[in-house]
Amino acid sequence: MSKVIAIANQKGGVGKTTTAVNLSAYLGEMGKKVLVVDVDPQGNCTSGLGLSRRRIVKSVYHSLIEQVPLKEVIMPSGFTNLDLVPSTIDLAGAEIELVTALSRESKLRRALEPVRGNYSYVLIDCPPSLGLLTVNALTAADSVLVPIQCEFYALEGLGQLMNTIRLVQSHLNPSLELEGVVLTMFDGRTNLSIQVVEEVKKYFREKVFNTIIPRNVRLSEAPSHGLPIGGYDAKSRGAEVYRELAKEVIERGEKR
Amino acid sequence: MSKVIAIANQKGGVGKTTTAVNLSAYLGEMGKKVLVVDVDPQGNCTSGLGLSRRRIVKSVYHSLIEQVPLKEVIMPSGFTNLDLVPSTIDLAGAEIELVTALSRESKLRRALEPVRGNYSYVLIDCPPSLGLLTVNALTAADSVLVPIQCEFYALEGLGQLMNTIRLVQSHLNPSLELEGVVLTMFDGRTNLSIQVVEEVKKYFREKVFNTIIPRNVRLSEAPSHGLPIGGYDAKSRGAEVYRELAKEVIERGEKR
Ligand SMILES: Nc1ncnc2c1ncn2[C@@H]1O[C@H](COP(=O)(O)OP(=O)(O)OP(=O)(O)O)[C@@H](O)[C@H]1O
Ligand SMILES: Nc1ncnc2c1ncn2[C@@H]1O[C@H](COP(=O)(O)OP(=O)(O)OP(=O)(O)O)[C@@H](O)[C@H]1O
Ligand SMILES: [Mg+2]
Ligand SMILES: [Mg+2]
Repeated sequence: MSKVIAIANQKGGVGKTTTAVNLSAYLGEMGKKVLVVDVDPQGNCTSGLGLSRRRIVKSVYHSLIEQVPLKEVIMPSGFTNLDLVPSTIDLAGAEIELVTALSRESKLRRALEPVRGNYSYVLIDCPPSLGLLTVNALTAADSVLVPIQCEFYALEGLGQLMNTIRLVQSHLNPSLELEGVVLTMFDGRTNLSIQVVEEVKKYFREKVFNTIIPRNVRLSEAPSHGLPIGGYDAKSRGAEVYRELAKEVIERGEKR
Repeated sequence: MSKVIAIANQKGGVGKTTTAVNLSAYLGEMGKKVLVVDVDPQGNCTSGLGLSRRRIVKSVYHSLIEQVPLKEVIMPSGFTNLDLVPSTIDLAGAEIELVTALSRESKLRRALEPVRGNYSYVLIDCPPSLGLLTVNALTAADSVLVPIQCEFYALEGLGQLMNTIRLVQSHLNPSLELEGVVLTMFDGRTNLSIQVVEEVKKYFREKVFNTIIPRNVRLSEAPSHGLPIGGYDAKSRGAEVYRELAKEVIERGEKR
């Protein structure tokens, strides 16, 4: 039984990649077989796991645009139970190339079909936009996990994101659910953070994960070493909370 | 004599909107007539200046897609010498609508032609992507200002951004220059910030603005009040540095 979760929010810099890298690494450590798919042309998820984009020959671009089987693109990440579908700079042109392709929104879903059964979780890291790459991820996914930064601008875009999810549900993927909302970069010293948490809890209620991710400099240092937080500083607050989040994702999945 | 500056970086959350709002507001306070154009479908620049998107009837979308003259879309921001071309949610569909339009990359440049002479500066806030909205902004601009967050992932995307600028220079806008690079969210307590500053200075040399923007919570609180930092807390460190940046932008412009 495998679950495909898209990690999406068109607001930039809210912690999508940081969540994709660290959540997938901890799910792997807890014995789950995990595939993380990087559909962001920036490729931060790929480099956050320590892989140099220059070394990569085939990427998610080739599966989306040239129908190369995903099996040929998947590579080991080097971390326990964690495989990666890397992104490279080719992906930057994919959104325009997809516009005129047949069933352009379902390319990723079709590519994942033959391999998803090999994993308990497939996590998809999305770019900061609601274009065809994110729509492909939402069409391929069983659910969507939304990181929300504890800042004012991050609240603004939620309406648009929920609109897009509803559009995908009615036209492309009726079974798409909201996995939940994860509050990120929480800074208890500021009123702003506290106000955002209250707003988000009012709107999303039980869909808000109990685990709140605080601002923690170790989380932003880890990618420069190409390591998930557990490999960089397992005793840090950042590592603790992402371990808790992984447990909560597993528990919530079992309750359904 | 007017100068059009695009504020662009496809990495999300690096301070594009914060720079657009506060730099334009201070240039206005210093007696320059300024127009700020919000081409991000999220519309953070519009709401950061206190305008409610629901009240807005015509936006940049109508000028790009329906050729409505920009004069009919421009509205006063409520701040000294500062006008705004607002963004609304319609813009979310513009990228796909633009793909098949004639001379799709030059829509914004043509729309700005008749009005740019009324302003000393036109600043364009871009979304976190290198799609057709950002390409429109780069085609319309005389120069591009790149905010770079002092974090690892923010360094990664620079190559792609410079590639896109070069492509625009060779195919769409030969006179496009690099206005400069502004380092943002600098946190002197972390080695990471210091390393990023060194890397960026090595690569961009004299193109790096002397003014470095520190992380300052007042900057993230101001948008929730719909005010530029000068209106929210003029004595804060955030206000000081954006005032300094405005002076530096003016001085650099005069030296050329
Ligand atoms: N909890 C945290 N504490 C401190 N820094 C963080 C935290 N989460 C993420 N960061 C840092 O903040 C920046 C933005 O995070 P990240 O890149 O994961 O966001 P994103 O949503 O994937 O961005 P984009 O929209 O560009 O894809 C990164 O430099 C990252 O290292
Ligand atoms: N110097 C700063 N200190 C503290 N917070 C800041 C600073 N600059 C920006 N912020 C906050 O960080 C977040 C990201 O900044 P901003 O929205 O301006 O970036 P952006 O590049 O425009 O994002 P996007 O890619 O989504 O358009 C916002 O919540 C903003 O209020
Ligand atoms: Mg990311
Ligand atoms: Mg912005």
